[in-house]
Amino acid sequence: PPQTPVRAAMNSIAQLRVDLTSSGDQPSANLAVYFKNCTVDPTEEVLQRVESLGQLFSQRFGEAVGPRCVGLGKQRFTLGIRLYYRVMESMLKSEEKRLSVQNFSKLLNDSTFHTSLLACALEVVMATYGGSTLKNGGYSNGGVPVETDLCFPWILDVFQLTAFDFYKVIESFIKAEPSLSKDIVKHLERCEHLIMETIAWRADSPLFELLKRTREEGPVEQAEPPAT
Amino acid sequence: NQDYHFGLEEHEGISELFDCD
Repeated sequence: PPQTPVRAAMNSIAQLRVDLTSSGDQPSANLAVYFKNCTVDPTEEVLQRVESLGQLFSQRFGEAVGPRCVGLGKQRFTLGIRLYYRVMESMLKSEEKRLSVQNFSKLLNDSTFHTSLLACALEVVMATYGGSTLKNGGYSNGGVPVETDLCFPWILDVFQLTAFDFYKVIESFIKAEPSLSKDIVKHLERCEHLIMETIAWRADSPLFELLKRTREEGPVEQAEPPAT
Repeated sequence: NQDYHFGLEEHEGISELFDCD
């Protein structure tokens, strides 16, 4: 049958569900070992954060799409959680190999890291569901916005996350999850560009404070003169 | 993922990006 935008989106959603069948919505045994190896065990905080962000996500999803769709929001959040745990485990395996350490206490007790990683996983899920509506401009025949309201940078607002922190996880996320489709990788790349070109330079961005601090500490190396 | 422009160096990873060594 001919490939239509709706069929393409349905195939992508089916593929995502298949990819995540083997992943649970709880930390895997391997991930639990990484948590236990930490100086401060982050397990409880991780589970509590997932619970509270799940409630927040479903509530905001319902507000954006309609109160009858809260259940749909929960389903998407569950897929996001599976991807979040799966990517976290893969990232830690690479870090263990690269750094030859098993104690990731600082990283795994960093709330911003977890929130950014979960936001990225949810962005992948939302972009997979929103694929068909994005391509036709995001409007149904009646001119009512569909799904686009839920696409990036919506998730940053829901989780009160700065674009700068979200940006940090994108590349490692793509490296850690080789099953991501070409379209999703392109979508994440577009998010990166949007952050770099616009969002990271908004007045409330933490980037200005970081730049100021770097300047006060003195330049580490001489910058090259700008090219024409 | 081969179309993605990877920018991180070999010695950089998520730990460095969140300031933990």
